[in-house]
Amino acid sequence: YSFFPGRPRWPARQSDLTYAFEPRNQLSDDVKRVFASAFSRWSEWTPLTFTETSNYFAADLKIGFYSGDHGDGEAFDGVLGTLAHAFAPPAGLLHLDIAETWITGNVIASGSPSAMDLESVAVHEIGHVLGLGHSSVEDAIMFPTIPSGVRKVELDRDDIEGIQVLYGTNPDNNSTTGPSFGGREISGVT
Amino acid sequence: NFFPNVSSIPPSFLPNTTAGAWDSFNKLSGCRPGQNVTGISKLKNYFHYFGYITNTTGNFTDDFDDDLESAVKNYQRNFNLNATGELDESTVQQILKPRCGVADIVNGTSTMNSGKSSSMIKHTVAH
Repeated sequence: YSFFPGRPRWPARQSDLTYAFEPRNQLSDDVKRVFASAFSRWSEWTPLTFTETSNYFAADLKIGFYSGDHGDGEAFDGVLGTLAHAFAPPAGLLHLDIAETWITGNVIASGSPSAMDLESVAVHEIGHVLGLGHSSVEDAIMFPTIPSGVRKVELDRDDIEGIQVLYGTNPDNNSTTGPSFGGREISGVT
Repeated sequence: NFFPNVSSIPPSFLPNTTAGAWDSFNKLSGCRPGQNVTGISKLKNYFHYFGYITNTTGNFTDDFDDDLESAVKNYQRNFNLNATGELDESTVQQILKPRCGVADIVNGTSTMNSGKSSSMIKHTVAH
C-alpha cells in the first residue's frame, strides 16, 4: 500500500462521512446500491461510516459520471483506457467515465470485451478518496489496473493494512483473519 | 451505459465498444531503446500522464530514448514485470489494461513501490 504525498486523511472528528451523487446523472437505485456496497467494504475494516445524502454540495464525497474534459484537468478518454479517478482527502471527488459499459450486477463470464464491473472500480476509487495511493500488490484493490469482465471487490490484506494505518481498526471488527481473507471474491474472465 | 449483466447489453451496442483508448500500443510490442517507431510519442504521453516521464513541455518524439527506457523500467518494477526497459509482450499487455487515472508516480517518486513510507514522497499533489 501507499499514501498520497503528505499522507492526507479525513480528520479524526470526521469519521462519519456523507456521500452524494451528481444530480445531473440521475442514477438508478441499482447503481446507488453498488456504491453502498462498495463503501461497506471499507467501513468493515475501519471506524469510518458512510451515509448517502441528497445534498450533493454539502456531501463530503461527491460521485459523478462524466465524459471527456469535465473541468478538473483530467479528461476521460472514451471506452476503456482510464476508467475513473479520484482525489485525495479532503477533496472527496470521485469521477467515473460515462463512456464505459458499466455492469451493476453479474459481470462474470462476460462476452463483452469492454464490460467493466462498477463495484470493483468504485471500491478502488473509494480507497483514493480515503487517502490510499496505488499498490504493487496485484491482488490488492489498490492495484491500478483491472481487466474487463473481472469482479474484484474484497479488500486484500495489503489494502486493510494501509487503510488501518490511516484510520485504525473497526472497533466491531479488528480481526485480520475474518472471512474476507478466507474466501476473497476475485473472479471473472480476462 | 449501465447494465445489470452482460446479457442485457443490446447486441447492436457491443461492436462499438471493442476499440480501447490504447489499442494502438499493440503495434509497439517488441520495440527497444534506440529505435524510432511511429506511435512512440503517444506512449510517452501515456507514461507522462501516469508520472513515469517528467518532461514538462509535453512535446515528445517517436524516439525510444533514455527517458522512455527509464520509464518502462520503472513501470515494469511497479507492475512486477521483468525490468528490461524493452516493450516486451507482457509489458505491452499490461499497458493495454483499463486502469485508474490516478498517477502511479508523483514528482518522480513512486507511490507504488515506495516501501510503504509516505516520508519518501516529497511534495503534495491533490490528484
